[in-house]
Amino acid sequence: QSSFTSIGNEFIRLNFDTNGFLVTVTSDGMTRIVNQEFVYYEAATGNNREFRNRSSGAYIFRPARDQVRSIALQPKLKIYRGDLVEEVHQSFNEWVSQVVRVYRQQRHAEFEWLVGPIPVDDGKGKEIVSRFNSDISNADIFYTDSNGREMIKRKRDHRDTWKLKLLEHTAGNYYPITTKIALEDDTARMAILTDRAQGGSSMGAGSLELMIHRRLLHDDAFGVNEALNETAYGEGLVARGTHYLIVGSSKKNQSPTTQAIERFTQLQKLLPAWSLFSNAENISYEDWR
Amino acid sequence: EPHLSFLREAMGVMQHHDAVTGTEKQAVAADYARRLEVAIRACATNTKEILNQLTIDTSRNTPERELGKRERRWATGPKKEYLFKFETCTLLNISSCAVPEQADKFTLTLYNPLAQTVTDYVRVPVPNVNYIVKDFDDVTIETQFLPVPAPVQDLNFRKSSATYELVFTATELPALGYKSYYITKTNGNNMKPVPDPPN
Repeated sequence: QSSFTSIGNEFIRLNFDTNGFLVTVTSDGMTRIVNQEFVYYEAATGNNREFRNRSSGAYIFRPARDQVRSIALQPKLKIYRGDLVEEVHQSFNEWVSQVVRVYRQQRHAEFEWLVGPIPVDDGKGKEIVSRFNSDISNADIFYTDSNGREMIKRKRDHRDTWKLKLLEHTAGNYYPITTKIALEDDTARMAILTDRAQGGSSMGAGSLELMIHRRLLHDDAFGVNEALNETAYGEGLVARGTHYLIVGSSKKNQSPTTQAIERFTQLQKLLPAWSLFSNAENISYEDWR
Repeated sequence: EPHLSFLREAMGVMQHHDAVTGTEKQAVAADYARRLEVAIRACATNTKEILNQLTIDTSRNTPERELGKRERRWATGPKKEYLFKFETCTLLNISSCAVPEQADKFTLTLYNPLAQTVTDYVRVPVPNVNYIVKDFDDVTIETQFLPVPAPVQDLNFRKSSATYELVFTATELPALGYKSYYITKTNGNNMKPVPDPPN
């Protein structure tokens, strides 16, 4: 019984353990292991002389090694509860934090991450990834969207039309995600919706990951002749965005199916209502009505 | 039309593979952002014109008999027509917006671009926790206040006086339609959000 707190509603409930990490998700009458963590790949620094020795840069994603580095072992938590929404504010370190929230009567959880300035005083570029690990037996198969529409079936270390020999194991398994990445087995399905195009993959059993920020120190010699090292106010850029997690049954004979929930959530999050503000200091409520 | 054409041209420039993939130089990326910001701001005029026209048409076309007893009392004499500014906030995604941060009374109009009715939650960045939200039917909407998470990295980069987010539910936004809410600062002293006691 390590889980010590949970947020959620009648449709989805997220359980966090004593270390402050998400550990399980309860949805559709089942509880599955789902944990979320921030990790990073160290960027490769090549001499750019021959093709195989290019640095990771604006045109290519090329980690120095396949192993990821962990960012924090025990995020600090603050939990806020109310009638409309419950939130867990996680602070991993001084440049990574996140708010996990579940609104009343909604079937998805929001992960609003805030990353940056990425420290590079060790002289190494870093590529930050949000990784969701589950106990779903997806048999190395996962699905990535094609421009927000059809889902393309992917299999790790495999291509359908030729015998693959991967020289860059991680980069060779990364795909463009415009709005959604998902995996399933015959009982459960996990999908993550993005609020912008990102690189993504499934680098392990039951695991999905999305690259949310990069800060690189070397040009990759593909033309721009500049390292991807965006700054603001003289520091590395701070990026903020949201992932939407949907976990549910993979059965197709229930209504609404998990895929239907994904589609409606995607439509509503990618084409949200426009907020237009007007100062009303000079008009009373009655007149306004 | 000139504003829309300007935005069309800016979006035309954004079809370049560098703009799509982010392989342009930093200075060029900054110029792309500048072009888009100027063009979107120029089209705010269009949004304002159209929404004002919509709101005036709605108020003109609501026949007296359809107004409830309460409205009839208020609908006396010639209707005053207000032109609202309907400002968009391009920094809402980092919890920053001038109108709710500075005004004691403001309206929020939500335009639903989908062809289906939508109910969603709204987050408005505000400097404190004393606000009430009313809809056009004189109903006070349930609200909740949450602190804007202010980790260290945010302090240097988010120039905003908003320390809380006002959350409420916008129910049944009509397809391709809008709904407005009237938000007022009160003298009350609502409870500030308090986190669970540490475990």
